[in-house]
Amino acid sequence: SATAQVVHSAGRRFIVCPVPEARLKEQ
Amino acid sequence: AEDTGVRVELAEEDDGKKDCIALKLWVEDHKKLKGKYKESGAIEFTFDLEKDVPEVVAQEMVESGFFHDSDAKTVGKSIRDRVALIKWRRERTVSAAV
Repeated sequence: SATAQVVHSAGRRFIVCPVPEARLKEQ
Repeated sequence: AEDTGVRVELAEEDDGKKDCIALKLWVEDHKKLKGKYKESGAIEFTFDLEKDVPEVVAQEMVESGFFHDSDAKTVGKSIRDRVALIKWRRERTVSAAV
């Protein structure tokens, strides 16, 4: 699955990924 | 922990040793957020249990465009609660071993 990456100016990397499937099934 | 509408979980198994752990955060109940958030999925990030401050990481998420400024406190609290639980579990594991 596709993921996107955002790097904050402080250097921290945020990776956007799918919400865990197990949680989706619960909703 | 209080239900903030924002879920934070471990993105990897905690070996109980590493200071830097991977966490995954996503919005479970958008009605609990005040501002608009970027509805793109879960956000995975690393968190240093010794050095990082949950509220600062939350602010970085705001500045990166994931959340509105008005929700920084909620996101920070969600991260803080999860980090506290991870630390508590680690302490309990150490105590049990002793």
